[in-house]
Order: sequence, then structure tokens, then C-alpha cells
Amino acid sequence: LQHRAGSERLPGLLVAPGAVSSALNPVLQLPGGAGHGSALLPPLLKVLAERGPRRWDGEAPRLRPDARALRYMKRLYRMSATKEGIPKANKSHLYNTVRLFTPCSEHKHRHRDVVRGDVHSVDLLFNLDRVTALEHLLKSVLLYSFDTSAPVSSSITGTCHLSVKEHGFSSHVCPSLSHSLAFSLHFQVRKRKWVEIDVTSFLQPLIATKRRNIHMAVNFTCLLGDPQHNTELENAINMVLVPPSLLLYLNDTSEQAYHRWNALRHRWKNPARPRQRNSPRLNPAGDTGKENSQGQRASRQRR
Amino acid sequence: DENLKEAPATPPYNLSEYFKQFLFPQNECELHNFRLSFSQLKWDRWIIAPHRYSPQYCKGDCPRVVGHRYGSPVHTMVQNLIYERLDPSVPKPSCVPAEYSPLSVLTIEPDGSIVYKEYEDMIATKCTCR
Repeated sequence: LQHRAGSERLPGLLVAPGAVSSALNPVLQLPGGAGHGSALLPPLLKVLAERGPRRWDGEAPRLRPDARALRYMKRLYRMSATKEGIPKANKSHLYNTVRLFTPCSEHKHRHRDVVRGDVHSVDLLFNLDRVTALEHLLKSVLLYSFDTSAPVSSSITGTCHLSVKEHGFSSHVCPSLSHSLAFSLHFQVRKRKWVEIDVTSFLQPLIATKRRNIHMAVNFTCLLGDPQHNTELENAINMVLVPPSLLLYLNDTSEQAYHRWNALRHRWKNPARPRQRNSPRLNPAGDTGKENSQGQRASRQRR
Repeated sequence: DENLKEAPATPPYNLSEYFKQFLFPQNECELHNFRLSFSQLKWDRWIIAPHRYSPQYCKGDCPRVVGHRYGSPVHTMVQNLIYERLDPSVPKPSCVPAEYSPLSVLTIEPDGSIVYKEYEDMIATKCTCR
């Protein structure tokens, strides 16, 4: 393999564990003398192949994602990629991976605080096993979804306070981490509201020490609108305060991930490049991408 | 003129078309469109978006003198010469992708979490002879 371009730089993923390449469905084995099946698979196949030997034919064991979370990620996808699935060029974010985790277990309790109104406390356990070693954390967010489809007469503004503390972890060597912040919240009638609360400074040390089970206690209070008529508003909010999801914005430095800044640097270095054959020709079965014959004839005449 | 009078009523011969056969091979190395949907592969159970994907592919003959037109390195012409003059077992240059564009994919992980990831080199956009 050593004489082949790039083979020694392939991440462990491409020389997947024996179980993966041997259990690959024959459909995926390349025809002819393909030799090392998994090493020649395109990136997406390798990534998916890496996830488990029974992925192709049998129903791979899989938990259904939370519907709200799925809605949010589809919205993020539409904002980040074109209809054909190509990352939008006008985006200058540094992340190339976003992971959303819903809590594996949660214990909610609510108590009344005379000054701050209802305090929503929830203990959340997130399992971050899916984060790979080459995915580096840029930002982490607790994603709250407020659904005001409940009867709320008018738009509401208020201030909320959130505090996050590592749950059940205390050691005299390193004190348990905590993080708190206040933020304002504005609701419109009949509009779903996503609120992203940045907890990067809280989570960064935990991820840096390769902690994969994050157990946190979150306290959440909101004082909304006019205190005299608070009951109606508060009911609207209390009813819909769903435990948050955890959103991680990551930079995947592996070979198969797209590195936006490389593409930009490449364009700067080669503004004028030799013309290459790039006009897609319609193959008999294809329905789109028709060859533009005028383009073809014009370029030939120029030559 | 006498011969032409009896000639069949075909349009006057287009010389540039005639000479084209000597300059550019018919089945020239070019990018071809190919469109697949993940449901065909039964991957739509965990690939949420995109539903369809056009990887494209390169196909066609590499003419003897490639050079600037295909963005090919000098080595390609040397390999062609070796194939023609010295050792036919050395393969002719092939029509292969030269540039790609990335693809954004939204998938469900086995633990039910959701991941958006941008993958490199997923769609061929240019072909070359190498």
C-alpha cells in the first residue's frame, strides 16, 4: 500500500476494524480486483461502514431522534447547504460538524421562589460517545424550545436566568464546574421559539479531559411580562419548558471532512487555472445536467 | 459541377466538421451526470438530507497529445508515448476526476443523536487525463 497516493495518510476509519470490511455487504465490494474493499470505498460509504457491521442489510439498532431536535437540525441544514447538498459558499463558519444530543435521562423538579418566580431544575445526563477524537469543540449550546402554541394573548418579553453545575462530581483536586448567565427572552404569539444558551466555558474543560458522560444540574428561572398578570404567562411557559438538547459545534480535522478555509486558500493561490473538461454531458439514463451544445461548439471553435 | 448535379440532395459538406474527427476524438474525456437517491440504497433510514445526490463521473478517451487542454501534467504525455512506442502493457492515461466539491449530510446516529457534517470530495466537478 505504501506506494499508493495518500494511503499512509488515511485515518484509522479507512482501514476499518476487520469486522467492518469482512461483514460489508457484497453489494459494496468493488468489482474486479478491487483488493482492499474498505480502503477504496468513497468517503461517505466508509463513514457509514465504520458505524457497524450490520448497517446495510439488516435493520441496524437505532433510537429514533427527538422530533423537535430533528426539526431544528433540518432547519440548520437548509441554512447551511444548497438544495443539491453543497455547503453554501457565503458561510464563513469554522465548524464542519454539528452534533445534537438529547438527554439520555432527566429528573425534573420545580419549586416556587417568591422573588424569582418558578425555578425549573433538571438533572440531565448526556452521552457524547459519538464525538470522535478528531472532532474539536468550538462551541456548545443548550438548546431550549419554547412552544407558545399554548394560549398566549400577546408577545412577551422577560429576563431569564440559567445556572449549570456538574452534577454529583466533587473532588478536592478539581472543584466541580459551574456556569451561570442571565439573558432576555422575547416571545411572539403562536411562534416556536428556539433559545440557544452558550455553555461552552462550562463544557470545554469536560470535553478536553475526554469526559463522555456529562451529568449536569440546570436551574432555569424566568420573570416574564408584567408581574401583576404573570399567572397566564407563566402557565404558558411552564407548560412547554421541555428539557434542553445539547448542541456541539465541532471542527473535524480528519481527511474526509470538508475544510472550508483550505478551499478559500486554494482559490486565492490559483485564481487563473488551465481550462479543463468540465461540462457535464447527459448520459442516456440521466434526466438533468443536459450538455449545453452551444457551449461545446463555442469552446471548440475557439480552440 | 457535373458530378454534384447527380449527387444526392445532401447539404454542402461542412469542412470544419470534417476536420474535427482528426483533432478531437469522438468519445472525448468529459464529465458525465449521474444522479442517485439514497432511498435506492436503503440509506434513507439514517440519511435525512440530502435525499438525492449527484456524484457525477468522468468518462471518455484521452487524446494522444493532452497538455494544457486537460490540465494534465507532462507525465501523462510521457506515459502515452511509453504505451505507444515502448511497452503496450503500460496503460494509456485515464479520464479521471481532477476536482471535487463537498457535500453536506444530515444523519441519525445509532444512539438517536443527529449529526450535520460537511464531507470533502463528494461530487466530481472537473475531469483530467492522468
